[in-house]
Amino acid sequence: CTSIVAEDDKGNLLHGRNLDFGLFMGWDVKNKSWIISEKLKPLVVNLDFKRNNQTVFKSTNFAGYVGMLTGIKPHTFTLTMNERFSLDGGYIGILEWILGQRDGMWMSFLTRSVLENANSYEEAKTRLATTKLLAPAYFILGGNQTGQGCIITRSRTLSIDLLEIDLKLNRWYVLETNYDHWEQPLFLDDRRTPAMKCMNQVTQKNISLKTMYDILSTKPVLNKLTTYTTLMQVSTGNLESYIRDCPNPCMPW
Amino acid sequence: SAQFVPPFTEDCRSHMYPPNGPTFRGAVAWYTVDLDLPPSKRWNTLIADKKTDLVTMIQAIRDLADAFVPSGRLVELVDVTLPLMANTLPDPFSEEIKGIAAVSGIPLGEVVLFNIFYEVFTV
Repeated sequence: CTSIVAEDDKGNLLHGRNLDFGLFMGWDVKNKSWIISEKLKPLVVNLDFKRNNQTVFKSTNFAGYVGMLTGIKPHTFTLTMNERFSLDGGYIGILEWILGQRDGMWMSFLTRSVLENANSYEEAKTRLATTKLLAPAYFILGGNQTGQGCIITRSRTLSIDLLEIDLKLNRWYVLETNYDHWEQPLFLDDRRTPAMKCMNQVTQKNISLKTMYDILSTKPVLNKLTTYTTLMQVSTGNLESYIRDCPNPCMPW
Repeated sequence: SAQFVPPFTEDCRSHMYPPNGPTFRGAVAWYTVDLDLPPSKRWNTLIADKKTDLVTMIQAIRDLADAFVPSGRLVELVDVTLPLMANTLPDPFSEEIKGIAAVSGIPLGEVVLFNIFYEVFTV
């Protein structure tokens, strides 16, 4: 996965993501594609969650999955999550759950609860940073005011790091793939460098949902695992998604 | 030239928007989820529409499990134990997942597995 929150030179917060899933879950040699990724693509839907006929939040989901991986609380905040790998992983959280220790939250139920109930970027940030989880994760959060964009790096029990947009440091965007931002990504799976190269080439002056889509369409940020691309703009409450393909030659991940 | 050797890193794309061409498979349909409905009813419309695709996807995961454990015991384990897990999940998720299983006809354990896949997959 690749998630980006960027602030343009007019103070608009833009949030884009590629949802990559299905690694090592069966390769279709004939079609040069991942079996599960291909089966997920027809399930991609945009959802408008309403209460009293008013939109509470919107999301891009796989039908049948009740948690959230990509969502927007219009005019308030935008949220995506990327997978984080750690030896202290989800299987430990599941074992604890089975043994009756149930003070942690399932990751996608937390994101759903935050989108449904949090009413500000700060409130969302606090809940995502402090709630105990069953598995590690990256939460990428965008707000509705200047400087409100961050990557929350989570272990199961701790908030390990928070990286925020900081215009004074000329950090006008934050970008997360699936590696701790203070570490080098696995050389075989470096989607961060090409994505940052393209962001820096576009510049803050020209960043928009359109140019963000260009970056999310550049290989290997776009790869054989990419099921959908979502673009969100909190100020307009706009969420748009597109089902993707990656024509050969294309990285498997 | 960089494009034709791994990791096939392209020059930064431009003018890809509005989405078109070989990297764009299609637009995404919109559905409303009415949070005023009982949790077990909220997903009915969507699941009724996507039932076939969901069954196909679950079957692919079942085939994958059988590839690892040809005896079928792994799928059996999922179908027997994960429904118990459903009752331990916090509401409204437990009821929503049961509603999805009821409408789709997919065994409850397999719908639970689909919904906790993030934690399971870290294994």
